Amino acid sequence: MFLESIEIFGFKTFVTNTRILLSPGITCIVGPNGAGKSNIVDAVRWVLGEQRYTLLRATESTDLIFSGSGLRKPMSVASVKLILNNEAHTLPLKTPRVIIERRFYRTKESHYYLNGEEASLQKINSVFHAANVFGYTNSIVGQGKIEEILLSRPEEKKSLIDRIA
Amino acid sequence: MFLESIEIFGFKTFVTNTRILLSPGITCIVGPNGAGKSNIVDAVRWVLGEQRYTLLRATESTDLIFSGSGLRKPMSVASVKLILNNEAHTLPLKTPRVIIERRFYRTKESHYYLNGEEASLQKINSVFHAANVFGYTNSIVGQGKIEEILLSRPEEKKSLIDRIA
Amino acid sequence: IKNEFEITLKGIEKNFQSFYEKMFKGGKASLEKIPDELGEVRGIELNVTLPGKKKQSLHLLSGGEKTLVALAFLFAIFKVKPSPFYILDEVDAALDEDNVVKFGEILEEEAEDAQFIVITHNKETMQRGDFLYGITMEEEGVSKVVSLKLV
Amino acid sequence: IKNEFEITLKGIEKNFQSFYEKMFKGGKASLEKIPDELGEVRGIELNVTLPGKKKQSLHLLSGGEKTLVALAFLFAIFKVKPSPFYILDEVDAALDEDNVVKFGEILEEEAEDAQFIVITHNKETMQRGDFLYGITMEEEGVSKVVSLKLV
Ligand SMILES: Nc1ncnc2c1ncn2[C@@H]1O[C@H](COP(=O)(O)OP(=O)(O)OP(=O)(O)O)[C@@H](O)[C@H]1O
Ligand SMILES: Nc1ncnc2c1ncn2[C@@H]1O[C@H](COP(=O)(O)OP(=O)(O)OP(=O)(O)O)[C@@H](O)[C@H]1O
Ligand SMILES: [Mg+2]
Ligand SMILES: [Mg+2]
Repeated sequence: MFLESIEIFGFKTFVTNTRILLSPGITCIVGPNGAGKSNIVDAVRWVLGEQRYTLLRATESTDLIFSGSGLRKPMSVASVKLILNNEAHTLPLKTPRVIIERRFYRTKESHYYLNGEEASLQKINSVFHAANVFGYTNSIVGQGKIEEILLSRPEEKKSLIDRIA
Repeated sequence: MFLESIEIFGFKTFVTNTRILLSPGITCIVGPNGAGKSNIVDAVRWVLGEQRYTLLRATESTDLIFSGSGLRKPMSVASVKLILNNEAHTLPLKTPRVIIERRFYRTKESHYYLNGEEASLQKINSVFHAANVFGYTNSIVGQGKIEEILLSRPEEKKSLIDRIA
Repeated sequence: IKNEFEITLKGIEKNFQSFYEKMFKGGKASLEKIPDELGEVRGIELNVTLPGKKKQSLHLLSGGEKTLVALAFLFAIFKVKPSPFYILDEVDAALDEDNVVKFGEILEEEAEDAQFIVITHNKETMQRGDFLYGITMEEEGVSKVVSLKLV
Repeated sequence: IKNEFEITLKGIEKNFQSFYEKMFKGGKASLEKIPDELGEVRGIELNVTLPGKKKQSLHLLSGGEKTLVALAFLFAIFKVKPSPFYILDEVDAALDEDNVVKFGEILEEEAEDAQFIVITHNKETMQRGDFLYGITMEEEGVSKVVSLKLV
């Protein structure tokens, strides 16, 4: 089970469908300030189910959809897909690839899709569980956040370890 | 009036008397992690009168004195000097150079010296005032602190501007 | 008293806009008065619109964008209430190559009227120094200062 | 339940010490149980002694030292509870040249068992990527992704 690619469309600064193919090892993302690198991180957090807008650098849900530029109108929907390789059959589906998509409309309608069909959050979470994608916020270290783990109080470190145990 | 040099002795990792001559323009300080660069910043904050130990990355006053290493014993006193050039006679003293020193002993005795003679905090502050060294925390941006000014609440920005006005 | 505040605010805003223009090619910046229920000024907020983008809350900016906006505001304050020296500790940490150059150019300009002590790991910023000091720890736990010649 | 916690804690500590040793040449690290008034475990704190220095509160460490200790702890957690992929956004910002190399070597080792997505401005870290993507904004406000070849 590995993450093959991420597709981002309409989310923050990703206006056209953007596909990022991932290495089985290290994939580096570089570029100028403000280009959209951390927006990719936000996109992955979001498709994994993050609901806290502060962690997505947004004040309200509609901040996640492309809000327009000098040359383009705002978009009406944001979509982020994770394409998981399932050739080892560790996920509870028969397909060699499993596509999880989260979509959010400016009307505030929100949907999850599994291999193209609408799915409940419960079903989506069972796939994440089988993929060992737990407490995703542990495996994602946001920009400027690396020191946070040190500065957290001993109680917080204990509860982190409790969740792991 | 300009800052000619800083002398640090016994403060944090500065075991031997260390003099840093300053350019009238830009002085760059470089070196490996943990070498002592930010400790120089703490030293200047401290000699300017900083009392909040959190801003000096210390939990108690004695944290400011060299606490010993594998090869050396702890020291008993910390001293930081600012040597101000007064050839333009803008400071309330007749000497071409004015030396302000702050000393702190492990016994918790604390003294200020002006051109080598013990001086009251009031006298020291009048020299800083004449030197336009106000609200020093504005002119010193600590490591990792550049974003703080943005994230401060509007009330805090207003009170900052009040103090400047 | 209110007049002092207004004059100072105008001065900071003017300088904030001027530094903002140097940092971003385009876009707008301003200082906004936040009123309380009586119409008095309760707070001041920074308003920025990045070139080609819409006005957004400061929280939505990228790491490097936040650094540049913060530096523009700080330098504006330095202009309005000058100090003989400033100390900047690794303020360039989040900047890309081009923005490090912009920061360095602004530093050189402002250093004509004031002293700057700049701590950095960045090779480009190091070049801006008239004096360069290396701090090392030859002996464990003990800082040593070495004066370095710029090549 | 308590046994689960103890086993997990031991595992994290062992890995924390092993990563700590890779990052610092020497010194000691451990995880300390902080008891409450009943003697129960109320919290866990990281104890580190840097080579040649005395044990100090984490707050007194330098910027780069804090990053290395935080990374050692995080990687220890990754080892004990593996995830298929990890995302690190500019975690190398405070590191000097030598520590960026150390970080990169650890990354390469850990990437044998898991995927890493690493955002960086650092040229040394960029070399570690098997795949390299450049994100640019040719058109204002719109991100564009370009696949870059490593030379
Ligand atoms: N909904 C949205 N619509 C349009 N633009 C957006 C939206 N949300 C965020 N942005 C823009 O995205 C930019 C931030 O991008 P991001 O944080 O990914 O940059 P980055 O590449 O990580 O840069 P840095 O190197 O400075 O960290 C900001 O300029 C912000 O205005
Ligand atoms: N009183 C003290 N006695 C001895 N060592 C001390 C004392 N106070 C702080 N230190 C040590 O000083 C070091 C921190 O130095 P400093 O913050 O100046 O590093 P730096 O050069 O700024 O590094 P970085 O590039 O990582 O920011 C720490 O390792 C700390 O243990
Ligand atoms: Mg970023
Ligand atoms: Mg430092």
